Amino acid sequence: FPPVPTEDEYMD
Amino acid sequence: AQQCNGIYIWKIENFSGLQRAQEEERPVVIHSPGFYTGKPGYKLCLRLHIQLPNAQRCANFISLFVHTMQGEYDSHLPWPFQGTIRLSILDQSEGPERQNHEEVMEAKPELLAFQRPTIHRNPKGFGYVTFIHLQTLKQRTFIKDDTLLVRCEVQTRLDLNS
Repeated sequence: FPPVPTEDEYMD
Repeated sequence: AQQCNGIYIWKIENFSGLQRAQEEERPVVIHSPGFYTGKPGYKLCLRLHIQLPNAQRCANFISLFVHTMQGEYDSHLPWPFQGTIRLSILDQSEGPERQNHEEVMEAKPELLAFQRPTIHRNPKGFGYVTFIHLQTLKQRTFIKDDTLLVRCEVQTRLDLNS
């Protein structure tokens, strides 16, 4: 199945 | 970096150096330069991870996310961002059977990732934890001259209205 996009937090 | 009709190509050089770091279990996270979806347009950037061999559920995957950034046109643009984003890792082989690895995603305006950024780069990104597996990279010429090409093609609601 194609991957599902998700929200993802990243701070330097 | 300005655009040609909403397409941005991110050249990631010395890719073997990143793979070596990952094999040595050192976290690999890189960000592209900011780029505009048009003139006027939204300012975005990409974030790429090479997940470690011992990562839960996403070991040895490349993760790929889009972040909104504070841009010079922000006060003239509709927010939240709405549109379609196509992310691709380009097959750099010659010939007709060339086949990029790509995913298309619709922006979800209710997410924080698509709200107008209040700092340099929106901490919330949107994209794929498991975009492509490192083994899959070997199946085609995705890496050429130790360089990986990531393409981001953005079709904003703005373009559709104009």
